[in-house]
Amino acid sequence: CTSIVAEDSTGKLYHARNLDFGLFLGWDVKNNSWTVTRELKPTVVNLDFQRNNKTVFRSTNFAGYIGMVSGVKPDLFTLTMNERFSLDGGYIGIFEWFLGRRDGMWMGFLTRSVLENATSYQDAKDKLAKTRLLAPAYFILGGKNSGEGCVITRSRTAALDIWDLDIKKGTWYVIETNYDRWKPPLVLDNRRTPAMKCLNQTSQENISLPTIYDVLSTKPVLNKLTVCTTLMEVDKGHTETYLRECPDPCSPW
Amino acid sequence: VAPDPYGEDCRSKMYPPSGPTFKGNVPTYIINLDLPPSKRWDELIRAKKTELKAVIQNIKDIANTFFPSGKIVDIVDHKISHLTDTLPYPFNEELQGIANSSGIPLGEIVIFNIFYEIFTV
Repeated sequence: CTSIVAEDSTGKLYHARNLDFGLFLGWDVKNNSWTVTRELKPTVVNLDFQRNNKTVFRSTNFAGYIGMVSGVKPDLFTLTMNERFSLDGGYIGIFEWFLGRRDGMWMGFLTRSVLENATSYQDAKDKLAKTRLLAPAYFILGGKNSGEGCVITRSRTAALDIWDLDIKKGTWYVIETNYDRWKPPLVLDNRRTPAMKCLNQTSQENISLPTIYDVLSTKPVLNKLTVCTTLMEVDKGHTETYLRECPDPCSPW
Repeated sequence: VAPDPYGEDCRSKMYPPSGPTFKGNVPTYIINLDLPPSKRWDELIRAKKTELKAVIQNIKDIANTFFPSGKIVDIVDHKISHLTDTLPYPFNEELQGIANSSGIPLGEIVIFNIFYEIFTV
């Protein structure tokens, strides 16, 4: 996955992501595609969660999946989750759960709870950083006010790093591509460098949802695992999602 | 460092989405949180039951390729469903509701919902 939170020169925040899923889950030689990635596309839906006929939050989901990987709480915050691979992975958390240790949260349930119940950007940030999890993860959070944007790198038990927007120091965007930011990405899977190159080329003055869509449409940021692209603005909870295709030649991940 | 064989110059003017990298729009559904958890997902699942079944069948086919005895799928169908009882409210009841309205075994719905935890290694 690739997630981006960016702030334009007027202080407006944008949040967007490519949802990549299905690595090693069956390769269709005939169509040059991952089979699960292809089968997932017709299940993608936008959801409007309402209480008393009023929107509480909106999300982009796979039908049948009740957790959240992309969502917006109108006028408060935007949230995406990226997978973080680790030897201390979710299978250990599941094993502990079966053994009776159940003080951790399943990732999808935490993001759902945060979108449903958090009352501010800071409240969401605290919950995502401090709640014990069954699996490591990256949480990418955007707010409503200038400087409210961060990438939270999580182990199962703690926040290893929180990378905040810092406009005064020139950090007008944060980006996450399934690798810890203090380590180089895998040589065979470097989506971070091309995405940063395109963001820098776009510049803060010209950043907008359409120009972020351009970044997310550039190979290999767009790749054979990309199921959809979601664009979000916190104001009024604006969200739009498009199913994607990566015509050959295209990186398999 | 060798250049990325799949890399390309930064794209521009791709929005509004169209052309070969755009596969389609996405429908919107309302999830009414005032309904009991077991009923919240009924409308969506009724509309997307066939697509959801296709994804889960695909994952089962892959599992059966690696474990041709069918034991993995058997365990999922008959043992994993008990995991639902340990999951927090309202998620446990929502999963049961999705299984009921889709006709898909509860264990398979649970696995679909904890895929993230399984695949982080």
